[in-house]
Order: sequence, then structure tokens, then C-alpha cells
Amino acid sequence: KVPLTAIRRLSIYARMLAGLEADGKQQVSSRDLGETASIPSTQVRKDLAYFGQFGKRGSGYSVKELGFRLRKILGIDRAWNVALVGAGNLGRALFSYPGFSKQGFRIVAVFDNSPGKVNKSWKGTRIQSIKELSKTVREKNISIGIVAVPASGAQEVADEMCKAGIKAVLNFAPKRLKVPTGCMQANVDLAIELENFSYYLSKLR
Amino acid sequence: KVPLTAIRRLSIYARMLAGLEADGKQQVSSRDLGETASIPSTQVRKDLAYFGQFGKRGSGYSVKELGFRLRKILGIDRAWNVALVGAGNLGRALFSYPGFSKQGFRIVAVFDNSPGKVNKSWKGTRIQSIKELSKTVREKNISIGIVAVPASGAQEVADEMCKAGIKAVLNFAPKRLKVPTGCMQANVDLAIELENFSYYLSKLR
Ligand SMILES: NC(=O)c1ccc[n+]([C@@H]2O[C@H](COP(=O)([O-])OP(=O)(O)OC[C@H]3O[C@@H](n4cnc5c(N)ncnc54)[C@H](O)[C@@H]3O)[C@@H](O)[C@H]2O)c1
Ligand SMILES: NC(=O)c1ccc[n+]([C@@H]2O[C@H](COP(=O)([O-])OP(=O)(O)OC[C@H]3O[C@@H](n4cnc5c(N)ncnc54)[C@H](O)[C@@H]3O)[C@@H](O)[C@H]2O)c1
Repeated sequence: KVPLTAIRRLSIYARMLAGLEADGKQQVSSRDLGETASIPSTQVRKDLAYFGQFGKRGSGYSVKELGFRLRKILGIDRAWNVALVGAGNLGRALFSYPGFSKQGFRIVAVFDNSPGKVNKSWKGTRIQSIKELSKTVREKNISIGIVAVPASGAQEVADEMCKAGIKAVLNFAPKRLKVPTGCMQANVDLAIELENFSYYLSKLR
Repeated sequence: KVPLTAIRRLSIYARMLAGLEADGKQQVSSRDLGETASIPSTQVRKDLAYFGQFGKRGSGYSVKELGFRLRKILGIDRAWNVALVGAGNLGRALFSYPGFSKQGFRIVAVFDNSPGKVNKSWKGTRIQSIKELSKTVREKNISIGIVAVPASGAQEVADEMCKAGIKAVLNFAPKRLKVPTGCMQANVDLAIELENFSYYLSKLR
């Protein structure tokens, strides 16, 4: 069973490789692959070993081939349809974030429960009433949901998503959610990034 | 040297402990402490061992005392002043996110370079011109900066921040930044969360 920390590093390697390929580089060592993110070459090799035999001893990895294979492993060699619930400030920022579609994640539907927002359009995408979630998830083959509503509404939105057939929920609301079996969840809490800083900064004092 | 992954887990334990304390619970086992985030008790004990002797064999940890000590280690037993640059959608969502101030991180200044935004106010905080960054960082004793501008402006903003005396930069722009020694940086890329999902979802097919 591959640890989640290894899968996250695979995403970092895949981005690195995409950049190298764009620069026309053909070969890369395990040390260079981990360099930008300060990941030791031993860790890089250990992570790749979970998934097979890559590269040749002494000559490193083929940038093109390794990138291709990692994208396949990560499932980013294809597109995924995503539903966003919560058309507020965070929702708007996520909707326009080019980083998602760059990796194949297309926000194909946006939902809200405020009459002031339903039926408005963001770059051609009509904001729909949350009542239309179920129907739209089926019609648009949506497998991933993003929860960008206040804490008070987050659990109900996650329940609706999983019931509608969404398989994975990314939650931004400051609330622990419970999801049924068959539905994955991940929580984002950006304060943790700042706590990493305060850990180091308070040691400097 | 404590690995960053261990420090992130410390943040998770600290949140868990704050919740338990609010519920009036007095003792907690290493297993319960790691439970919600699926962290094995062996990992919990290993993480805590970096920082000292906590708890008693057989009776677990004191919720109050361990919470107090972890907050001290993480530096969240005090407040930190934060500058936000980029008063757009993401900036607005970060500014109003209660999760930051809850952990002691106060966004005390917001900057932008668009005349349409400078001098507008967000809940009593006047959006200032980026030209005032240096002066404000000194006046308001700001040690952390958040970069929420488009990729094209991110490096310049990070340079300004470090030059002004900010010690740690949290970057949301999709661009690798270079910061001088004495300035820390971390990058947030929410697409990585979705790639974790697509890794598991594509295995299900
Ligand atoms: N995880 C983080 O680090 C982080 C950072 C910023 C914001 N947040 C969180 O993200 C959430 C959104 O923040 P924001 O600043 O965009 O808030 P916002 O108030 O601007 O937007 C919330 C939107 O959700 C809609 N909504 C509320 N309940 C709903 C429901 N039950 N169904 C459908 N739509 C509903 C509202 O009408 C509104 O449009 C909040 O929970 C906030 O705490 C988290
Ligand atoms: N990391 C992630 O997962 C993630 C998610 C969403 C958005 N983003 C990124 O966050 C950034 C902001 O996104 P947004 O949707 O809020 O964009 P936005 O266009 O709504 O806001 C950007 C703001 O920055 C200001 N600005 C631009 N250049 C500046 C400069 N040099 N100095 C000061 N201010 C400047 C603009 O005037 C504007 O107000 C973008 O880089 C976007 O790609 C990242």
C-alpha cells in the first residue's frame, strides 16, 4: 500500500518532469528530480520503486517516458469533471485557478443556494441551484466535488455530493466532515502552512 | 532535525487537543490522538519523542498540558502579524478566513497595485498600495507574507517582502519563487489535492 506522502511527491516529480520536457531536456537524475523540493535522491528512488522499474542505472530517467508513466499512475493523463459548491470568494478563486485545468481537472458545474448568485454566470458557466446537483452530477459525469461553503453548510453539502454519486470531496470549510464508505474526502486547512512557519520562526527567537 | 511532515502532524494533534479540551476531556491516548487523521499511534509517539517526554506509560497524555506544550512548540501560543499582497478573489477569501486568526495569525495589512482597489476597505482594513509595504512591515512588525497575485507578479512581490524584512512567504501563485537566505518560503498548489484523488479514482476503474 503506497503511503499518501509518496503519492504527493509523485505529483511534484510529475510537475518537475513536465517543466523539463518543456525545456527540451531528455534525461534527469533522481537527485535533480528531487532537487527543487529538497527531496533526497534516495527518497525519489524509493517512491518510484513502488510503481515499477524506471530508468537505467547510471543514466537516470527518460524525462518523456517517466513523465508519461507518472501522469498515468496519478490519473492525470485524462480529464476529470469537478463540481464546485459555494460561489463565494474562495469558490471564485478556485473556479478561475488555471492550475486545475492544467492538470486535467475541469470545474464543469458551480452551485450555490443564494438567490442572489443562482443563474449568474462565471465565464459562461451558469451558477446553478444546489437542488440541481444530483441531476447535473449524472449528466456531466462528475466524480469530484469541492466544498467552498461556510462550516454550517459543509456537512449537508458533502452528504448531497456523495448521495449524488460523487466519489471524492475536497473540503475547505473549517469543519471535520463524515462521508459514507465509497466516498473519499480530504480537508484543506491553509492555517497549517502558517503554523509550519511559526514553528521555525519561534525557534529563531 | 525534525522533518516537516512531523511538524505538520503536530498541527493536527494540536487541533485535536484543542477540540478535546473544549469537550472537557482530560486524558487522551496516542491512538485516539492520531485517529481522526488515520495516523498510527506509533507515529504519534515517534513525533512527540522529537520534542521531549510527554505523558505517562499506560495513562496517555494530559489533554491540557500536551495541547499547551504543542502550541508552544508550534509557536501558536502567541500572535503573528501577516501581510497579504493581492486583493483579488483569493486574497478576499484568505482575508475573511476565520481559521487564520483562530491560530493567532492576523492579517494586519493588505496590499494591491491596482488603483481600483487601493484605498478600498475590507472590514476596516484599508487596502494599501504595494509601495507602502516596506514601511508597513516595519511599523506593524510583520513577519509573514502571503502572495495572492498572478504568476507574472509573484517573484517581484516576494522580493519586496523579503527586502522589507518579512521572514516567511506563503505563495499561491503557480510559479516557483526564489527567495534570499533568511527568508523562508512555502508554495500551495491545491491541484495536488485533486491529483491524490485521481490517483485513487483511476485505480478503481
Ligand atoms: N481551508 C482554508 O484554508 C480556507 C481558506 C479560505 C476560506 N475557507 C473556507 O471556505 C469557505 C468559503 O469561504 P468564502 O470566503 O468563499 O465564503 P463566502 O461567504 O464568500 O462564500 C460562501 C458561499 O457559499 C454559499 N453557500 C452557503 N451555504 C451553502 C449551501 N448549503 N449550499 C450551497 N451554497 C451555500 C453562499 O451563498 C456563498 O456564496 C468558508 O468555510 C471558509 O471558512 C477555507
Ligand atoms: N495555489 C492554488 O491552489 C491557487 C488557487 C486559486 C488561485 N491561485 C492563484 O492565486 C493568485 C490570485 O488568484 P485570484 O483568483 O485572486 O486572482 P485575481 O486576479 O482575482 O487577484 C489578483 C490581485 O492581485 C493584484 N496584483 C497583481 N499584480 C500585483 C502586484 N505586482 N502587486 C500587488 N498586487 C498585484 C491584482 O490587482 C488583483 O487584485 C493567482 O496567481 C492564482 O493562480 C492559486
